[in-house]
Amino acid sequence: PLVKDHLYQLTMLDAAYQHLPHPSDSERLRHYLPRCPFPTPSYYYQL
Amino acid sequence: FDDPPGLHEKTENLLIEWVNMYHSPQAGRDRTKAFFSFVQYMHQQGILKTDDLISRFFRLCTEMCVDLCYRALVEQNQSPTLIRAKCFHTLDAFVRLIALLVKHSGDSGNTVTKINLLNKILGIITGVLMQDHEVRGTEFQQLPYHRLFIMLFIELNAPEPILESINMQVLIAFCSVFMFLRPAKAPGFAYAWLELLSHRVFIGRLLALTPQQRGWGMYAQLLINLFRFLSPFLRNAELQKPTHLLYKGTLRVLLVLLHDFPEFLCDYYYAFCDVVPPNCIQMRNLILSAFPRKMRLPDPFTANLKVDSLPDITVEPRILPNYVQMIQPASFKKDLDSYLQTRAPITFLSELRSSLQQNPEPNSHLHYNIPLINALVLYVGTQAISSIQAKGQVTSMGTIAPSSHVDIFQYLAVNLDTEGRYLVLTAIANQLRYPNSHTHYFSCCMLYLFAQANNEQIQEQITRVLLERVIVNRPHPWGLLITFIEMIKNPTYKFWNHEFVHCAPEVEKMMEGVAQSCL
Amino acid sequence: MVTDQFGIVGLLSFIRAAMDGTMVPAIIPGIDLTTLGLNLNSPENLYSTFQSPWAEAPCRPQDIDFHVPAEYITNIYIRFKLAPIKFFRYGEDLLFFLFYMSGGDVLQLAVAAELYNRDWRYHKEERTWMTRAPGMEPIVKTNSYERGTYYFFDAVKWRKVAREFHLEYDKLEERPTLPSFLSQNMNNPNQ
Repeated sequence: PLVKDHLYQLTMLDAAYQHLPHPSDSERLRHYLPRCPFPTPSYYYQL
Repeated sequence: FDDPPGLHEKTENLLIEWVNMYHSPQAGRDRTKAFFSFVQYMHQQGILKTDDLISRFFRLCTEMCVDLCYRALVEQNQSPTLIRAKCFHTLDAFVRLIALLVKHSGDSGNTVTKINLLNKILGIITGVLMQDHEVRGTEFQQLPYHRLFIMLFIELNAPEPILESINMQVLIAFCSVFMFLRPAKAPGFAYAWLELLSHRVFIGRLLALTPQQRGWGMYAQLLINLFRFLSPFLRNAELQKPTHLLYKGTLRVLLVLLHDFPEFLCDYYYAFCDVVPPNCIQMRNLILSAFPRKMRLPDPFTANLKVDSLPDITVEPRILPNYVQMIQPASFKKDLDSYLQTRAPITFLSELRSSLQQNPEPNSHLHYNIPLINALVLYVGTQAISSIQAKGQVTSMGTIAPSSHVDIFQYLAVNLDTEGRYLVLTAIANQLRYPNSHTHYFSCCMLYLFAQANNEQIQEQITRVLLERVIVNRPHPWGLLITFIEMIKNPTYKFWNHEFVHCAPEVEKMMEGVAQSCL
Repeated sequence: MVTDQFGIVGLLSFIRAAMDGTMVPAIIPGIDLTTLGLNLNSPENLYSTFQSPWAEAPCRPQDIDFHVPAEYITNIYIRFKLAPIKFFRYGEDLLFFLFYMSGGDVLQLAVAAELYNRDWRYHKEERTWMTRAPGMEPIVKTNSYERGTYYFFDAVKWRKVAREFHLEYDKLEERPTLPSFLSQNMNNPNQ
């Protein structure tokens, strides 16, 4: 079983999991064509 | 505490002023002029009068930027893209202010003033983060701090002469901050933390661009913190989604390192294996699979591969850090050296077991000092190699024994319980990497222990330690494959005659499947 | 034999738990690392296009920032003079460029809708855009398929290529469904 400290870490990790970093968080702001991720069909080219 | 009256309003006004300047086209045309006039304004407001005021100013700015982000993040009717744009509008301006202040602090040649200021500001941001993390708990948001750190890092790594002259100190400053904010300390920041560590600019600076690999040690230490954090959750092997994602992200980063900087993994494999839990087989295999880029590995599946005659087999690999220091206490090391040289005192072996054991932590099944076992195994092996070479011999099944070194391995294999034996054999298997003198010696050692075992349980556990590494998904270290292939192929070892090979239909099928792949 | 977790039986019970789904197989048999979105055979460094530990693909070229002379950063001066993005104004070449460069982005979807408006259709199996060759009616036409000469957009050669093809209608993508904030703009060319 996890000790108290590890349980706390897991709780905090779970909370952070609800709002993960996004790649655009590390990129400069793009005003004209900002990155706007959207689930496109799997048969479209992704790369 | 006790901010001077009016400082909050002054700071807010200054920050608003700066953000407007940053985003105005006029300021963009002549950034330096705008910055210097702003610094004059700060002077007039008394902000730069004392060290204390400067610290409070940055603390208040950080808190204001963070508060703004929290307010934006709770807005429900806006897209994530717009929310982020709102947050970054102020954060990026603040980062630019910090970068300019650092760059222009003191004379152009005075690096100390610049780095002192940077360390102060990074410390302030870190302090605000930790307080926020503690106070808000599960409501803590990584975004503002992540943005501050990464954009500041990118700004301070621009290819400008002033910044190049302080680059090493800048890297040290950021690594110190990331060490402090390691996941065990700020678990709510863990995902952003790994994102920072794996950013292409950060990796590029620490591992590729800094001369003489001076960034490697710091990066290794950061990874060790990551493995340490994951360890208790991975030991349980039942991964919840958050830990599974962090684990998968770690594997991605390790794959990048394996592809781009295999020598880094080669150098620090020992330190990593000390903290990766024993059941994290694929992650460990990934680390152990690294080999120097200039090396061409012979195909381990080649029939009649003469490992003894490979030229690299006599080359000693580099290992960091100094694992010999891990053999403690000093009296134990002294007795160990004495035994290796003279096989005395006789009581050394019988006391060895208790030296390797420890009182288990609460709720932990681990009864052994794993770092000590790892250090002992590697040290004894390297001493054995030196001893063989000193006699003008080459390492082979015929020259590794008889020796005091193999005596120790045999004693441990025979007399430890199943857990201890498993850990010792794991420590030996951790040396089965690319062709080098350690891989060759420990491969011979493992096969010798199998052949000479007086007890089928020893052979079973040797098989277990090797098999678990072979059956996981790729990659597999070269030394592991050649040792396992030799064990199942060479009739000397009578591998297929053992009961444990046929103990269950799944085991038999697994063994045959692996053998078919290998042979 | 060893009967605890440190022998073959211990390993077997571990494997069984992974196989029957009572344990996430992240540890045994581990993850197929070739499915993590990294080109492990790449002759180039991976770190320079590494997007994120949670991303399934590397960076797109347009996402990688480089330090450029300050004079190149012109958006701040001209942003209010730039024409708004209206896909109906753009040529096919630009639309295809945006489609192939914007994987996983709403832009890809928006461009796909505009191509659909111009009678291009996306073939889900061929994974390519196609349209009827002008003036060339199908040789065979039924309720479920037709056969004739069509233009295919070859993204490798970057040109339209004509060829005969047996086209089954159910292999074509329907009109792309846009999120509401985008469809308002798309449906009114005057906006």
